[in-house]
Amino acid sequence: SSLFVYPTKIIIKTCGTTQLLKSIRPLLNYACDLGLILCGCRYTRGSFIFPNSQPYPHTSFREEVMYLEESLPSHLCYRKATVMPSKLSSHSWHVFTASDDEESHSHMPEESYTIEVCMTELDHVLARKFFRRPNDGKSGDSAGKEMTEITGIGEINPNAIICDFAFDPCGYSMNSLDGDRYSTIHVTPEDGFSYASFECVGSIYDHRNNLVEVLKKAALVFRPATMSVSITCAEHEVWTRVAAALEPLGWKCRSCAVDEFPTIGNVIFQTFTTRRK
Amino acid sequence: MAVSGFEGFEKRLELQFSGDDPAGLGLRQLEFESLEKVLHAVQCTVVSAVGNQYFDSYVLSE
Repeated sequence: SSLFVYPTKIIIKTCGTTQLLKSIRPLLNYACDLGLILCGCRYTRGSFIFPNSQPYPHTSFREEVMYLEESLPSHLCYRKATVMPSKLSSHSWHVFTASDDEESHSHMPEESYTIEVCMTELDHVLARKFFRRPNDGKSGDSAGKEMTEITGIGEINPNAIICDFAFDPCGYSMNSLDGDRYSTIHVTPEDGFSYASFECVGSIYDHRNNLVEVLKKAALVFRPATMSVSITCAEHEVWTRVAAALEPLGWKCRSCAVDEFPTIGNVIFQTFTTRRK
Repeated sequence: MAVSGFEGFEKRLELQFSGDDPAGLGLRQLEFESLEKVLHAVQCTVVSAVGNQYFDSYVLSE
């Protein structure tokens, strides 16, 4: 799980049975003490593998939306909640946004995008690299650094500062910082419910191959049988580069859905599976 | 698929704020203790942290 704190933005991403939405009220109180006013909220997630294990308010998307509606101040009056479908019943994308301004792009630079990748059924050999050796005597930081190196994660963006951690007996989390941009990776490597996520931010004005190269590198660290890619961006064009990056490597695009949200622009949700599937 | 196991799929929340802050630090002024209280509500803790001139990043348990 990860937390990013910018002067006027906070991003929290948590897995397991954490009750993420319960952070909203205390965060709003602390921000208010600093003279900051909430102007936008975005909540996203994929489909849980074990939905029945989730505690309130994450028992269903409907419950989550109700909790969000009650927790957010009334001036965030432009609200939208959608489940974006895919051809894979286990991969849907849940999106809730709220804003104080109907105008698109007012809180997000028009050129910036966020990519959230969810990968399941990781390659067994590659997933083994995220298990620690029993009694390795290492700290989580030290074991994390080793995983970053041996898996090739450190090469995804060689210019970034990396903060990594290996859990015991298995699992890995990494945040990277490159100027004002973050990226993050989280891995649950156990057979039967293996999962990895990759998330980064970028600009449509970056060198055209940046997105393609980063996505390729991240996908090849895990070689998942199935992955979903969600892009939040003011304009549509970025998503065409995703299939161009992944199809030559053996993943086939199975579905693509697009929806528009107040302030943040478009969310494009694509799913991919290996051709053998 | 396993009957039960660790849920990898994350929930992601992004909150955007506005306001006048001459120093420009905004939310970065929050005491670590305050962040810990927020994370306590979520049921996780900080295991590692690093920051640069633009933002602070924390790796969390779970």
